[in-house]
Parts: sequence; C-alpha cells; structure tokens
Amino acid sequence: IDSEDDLLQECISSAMPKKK
Amino acid sequence: PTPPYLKWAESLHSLLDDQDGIHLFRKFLKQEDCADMLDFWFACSGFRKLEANEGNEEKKVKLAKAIYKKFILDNNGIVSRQIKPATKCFIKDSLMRLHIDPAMFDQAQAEIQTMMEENTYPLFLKSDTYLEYA
Repeated sequence: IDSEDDLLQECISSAMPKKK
Repeated sequence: PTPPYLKWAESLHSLLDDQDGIHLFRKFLKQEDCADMLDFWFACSGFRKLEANEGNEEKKVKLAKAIYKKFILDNNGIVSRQIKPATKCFIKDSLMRLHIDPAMFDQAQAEIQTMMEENTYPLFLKSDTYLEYA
C-alpha cells in the first residue's frame, strides 16, 4: 500500500507546472 | 524576452507557474521554516485535480486524511496557525462524514495564499536568496 507520504508527494508533484 | 526571474516579481502566480521559481521560493521558505505552506498550497491544487472516476474514491479519502493530518491537525504547525478555526472545523467535519469534495480545501488554500501574497512572497523578493539569483 502507498504510504501517506508517497500519496502526498505524488499529489504535490501533480500540481506543479511541467518544465517549459 | 523577459528573464524568468523578472516575471517571478510580477505576481505570486507567475512565480508558482515556473519550476525554477518554485524551487528558489521553496529554498527561501525552508530557511524561514515555512516550506509547509508551499507544499500545502500545491497539495490542495493536486487534490482538486484528482479525477472523479470510480476507484479513485478510496484514494481521495486517503489523500484528504493525509493532507489533514500533515498540515492541519497539529495546531502549532505553520499551516494550521494560518487557517481560520471555522475553516479547520469545516474540513474536519467533511472528513468525519466522509463528505469528500474536490473543493473541500479551497478555503484553506485561499487563506494560505493570502498569507503568502501579503507576507512571505514580498519578503522573498527582497531576500538575498532572490537577489543573488537575479
């Protein structure tokens, strides 16, 4: 199972802008 | 073309729309012991973006709980201290009823954003971290 930290990190990264 | 670091000074959003800008701002916030504010802001955006398909429900509940636990539960945390008690109650209540809505963190995110716009962002633009980079 995903740990809460992994889930949070994934969520934070998904909101970041992609490299232009 | 305008160099990126000049764009960062236009608004918080132009800063948060650039990977290098985010990286430098986070470095500054870390020195000030408030990088959690930025992580929380992005966590809220990421949570809102989660697709509403089936099978995702469990993940949403888990993530909402993780965000609450990491940033809001501890009343002494930097994020928790900036969020209004009524907003915290609303989030806690939504979690307890398992009423998981994509917008459930919007108000809290707005409160943290105001705090950054009025406080840490102007400080960042005057900081050695930014000035040396620029």
